[in-house]
Amino acid sequence: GVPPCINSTAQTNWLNRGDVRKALHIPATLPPWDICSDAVGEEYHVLYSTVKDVYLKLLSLGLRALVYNGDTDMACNFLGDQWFVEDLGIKETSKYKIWIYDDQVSGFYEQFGNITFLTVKGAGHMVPQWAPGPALQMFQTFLTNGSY
Amino acid sequence: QYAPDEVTDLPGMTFKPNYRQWSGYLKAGQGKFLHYWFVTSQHDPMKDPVVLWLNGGPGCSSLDGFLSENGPFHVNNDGATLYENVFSWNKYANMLYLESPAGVGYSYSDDQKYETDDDKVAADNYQALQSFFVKFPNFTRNEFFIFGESYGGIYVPTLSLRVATGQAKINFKGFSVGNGLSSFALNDESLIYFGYYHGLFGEDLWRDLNNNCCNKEGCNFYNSSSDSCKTQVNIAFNIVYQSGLNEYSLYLDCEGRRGFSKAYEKSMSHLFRNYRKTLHTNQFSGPRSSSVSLS
Repeated sequence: GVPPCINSTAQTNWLNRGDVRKALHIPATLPPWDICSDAVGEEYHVLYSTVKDVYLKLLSLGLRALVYNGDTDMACNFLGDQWFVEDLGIKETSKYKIWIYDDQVSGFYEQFGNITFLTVKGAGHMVPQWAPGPALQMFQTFLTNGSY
Repeated sequence: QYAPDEVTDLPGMTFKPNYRQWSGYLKAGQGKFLHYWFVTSQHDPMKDPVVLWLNGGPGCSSLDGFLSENGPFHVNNDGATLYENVFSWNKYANMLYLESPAGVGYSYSDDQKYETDDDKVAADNYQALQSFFVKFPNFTRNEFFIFGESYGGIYVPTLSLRVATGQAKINFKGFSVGNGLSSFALNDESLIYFGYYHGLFGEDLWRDLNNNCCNKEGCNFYNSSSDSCKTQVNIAFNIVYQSGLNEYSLYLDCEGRRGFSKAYEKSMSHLFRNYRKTLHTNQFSGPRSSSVSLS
């Protein structure tokens, strides 16, 4: 299965080449690669309708968290994730404000203790693909616990 | 490092990488083997963090993350040659891509049974992670983070909890989710507002949604018991998903519209599950015909 509106032909063709499979140590007995698995998707059982409790446990352990959203996505839209983070009930420690990449506003963010909610302006579902520069800066900032 | 898995040469790679990479298998549950692809940092591999990347679905491959999103190289349109991604996340981190669960991509199970659930996926991924650090013991001291996208909104926190509370010695520091599914209710509920305030719904539909799904206490677009509300929400969801818009990026063209598999819709059935059953079967024909007239 291929996700709607996504063109994965090139990578599918490349990954299915015999010499690529050999280089990646893929057994010859395995079926061709595809971006999504019908067998898994059709037999998958969803157990969690929300991961709120899981987040609260993780944050209580002192872990750092970042929830980011390309703000033109409609499969998992930014507003739903913003509401999710706000609904965790953690006191806001940083107001909603802009962040900058390459001298331009790249989105907005707000912080609640050790969790940050951040938007990537103009990007869709696959943020690193459609906003690669801002995504890399965001990634590095999170890893180093820096300021957005 | 696990020498047998090292990738020394890749077809279509015309440049010399300044990082090392390994591809092979990590043992998960009984008879399950998850394919991984590990690339070291271009900066300082022994000091930089190790980051696990998981795509969503459920049932979609993290190699899409590697080859289209944040990996060090992507595939040209010819499907044969590769080009460098200057914004690769391995500029600052050692990146581990895991095809999960078994049955996805090149991951497999000996018995070829691929029925699974959220908790089993988390358990298998945790086991695979331990298998990774057995193969790559030099990286156990590096800081470790888990990143994911889409249905990774479920995969990432559930795996993170196992890593944070489990026995394995992993220097776990944090996690991140991009465009993730965190709450079915909030995802559905917010989409109606997103659609209206991006100009996807007209005033008539917005009025009908409000009249049929809202009361003094608020609106319920997620699981209303009102049939008339369900009808209006269906119309709204049809506009978002069936009118020809790119649901993953509102302002981008929809590529390969005719080619996508309906099986993928089944794999994405976590989205709007209260409405999916009727999404294609109701008689609404507005978006397609109206898009013609609008154009």
